[in-house]
Amino acid sequence: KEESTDELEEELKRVTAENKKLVEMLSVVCENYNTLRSHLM
Amino acid sequence: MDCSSWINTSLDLNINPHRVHEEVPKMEVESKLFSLGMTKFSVKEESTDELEEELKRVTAENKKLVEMLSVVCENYNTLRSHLMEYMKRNPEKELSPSSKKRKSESSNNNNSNLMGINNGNSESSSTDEEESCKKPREETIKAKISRVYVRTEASDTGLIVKDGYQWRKYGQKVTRDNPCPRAYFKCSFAPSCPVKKKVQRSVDDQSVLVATYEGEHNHPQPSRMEATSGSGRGMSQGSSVPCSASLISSAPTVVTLDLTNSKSSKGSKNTEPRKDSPKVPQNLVEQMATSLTTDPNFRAALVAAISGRLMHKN
Repeated sequence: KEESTDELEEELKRVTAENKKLVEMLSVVCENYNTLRSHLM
Repeated sequence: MDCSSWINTSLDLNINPHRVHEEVPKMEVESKLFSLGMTKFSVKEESTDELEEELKRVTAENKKLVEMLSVVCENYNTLRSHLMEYMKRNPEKELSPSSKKRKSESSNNNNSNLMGINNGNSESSSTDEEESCKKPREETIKAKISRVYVRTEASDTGLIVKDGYQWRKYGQKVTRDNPCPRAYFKCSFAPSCPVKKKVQRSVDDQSVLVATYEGEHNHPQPSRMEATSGSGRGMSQGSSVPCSASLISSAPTVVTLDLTNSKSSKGSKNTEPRKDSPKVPQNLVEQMATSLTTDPNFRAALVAAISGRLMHKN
């Protein structure tokens, strides 16, 4: 049980870190998109 | 365009990795439960359940984020393809070769990176984007055609329309519908220039020369001297340039310019209509290219995400 909990915690950390990166990427892409769009307009 | 379609960059997402631990302090719960007569085993079980629940929540959030990213990337690529289409339409205002190279390299990198991110989720978006990039290129290949009418002296029998460009005559023939011969010219200023010109006298009025231009010059105008027909009257240099009309469609575009009106040709050498193509400041184009290609944050984030993904998959 102890082991299972540790694994879960580890997995949770990993997925959360991945989420954070995805949010950062999304933010950058959105920013670029809006910049490009404003230039084209 | 409607500003409501702008992407909202504020993501209301909870990415706190230690939420479980903050909400449910382990020791506190254990002590409380112990005081209530519950065993340590049941506490662990509960903690595991909560962890599983949290993991599910974060995983769902992750999936949602990937989907969002896919949509945004698709939109971005579509917009970029529009930009490329615009650049194709206005080749004379295209980016400098170095920045163009940077742009293409960067876009290739971006595409490959995004493919990696979206692997298994939305691979089709990348292929769609590639196709959407191809279509405008095919459309721009269609030849642009423009026609210019030039009045000459009655005594002039030549088939020469001087427009400031250098032409090499490569053929002449007589067509059934017009007894006057038709001369074929090719732009000789640059070897790779694809522009061709046909010159023939009008059936209705033999004093009028009809010059038909096909294609688009890939070089600047060789001279700025005012062009005239063989008789010294007629058209100005600027108005004869067939490629200044920036119309592109699936069907070949025909631009007709009638310069046979004696009033306008006599009295307005300096005021003749000059076709202006849409102006885009060079620095704006550069700025666009730079924002697209040389954003270190963007690259870094992509690389980090992909490498992270790959490592986790392994």
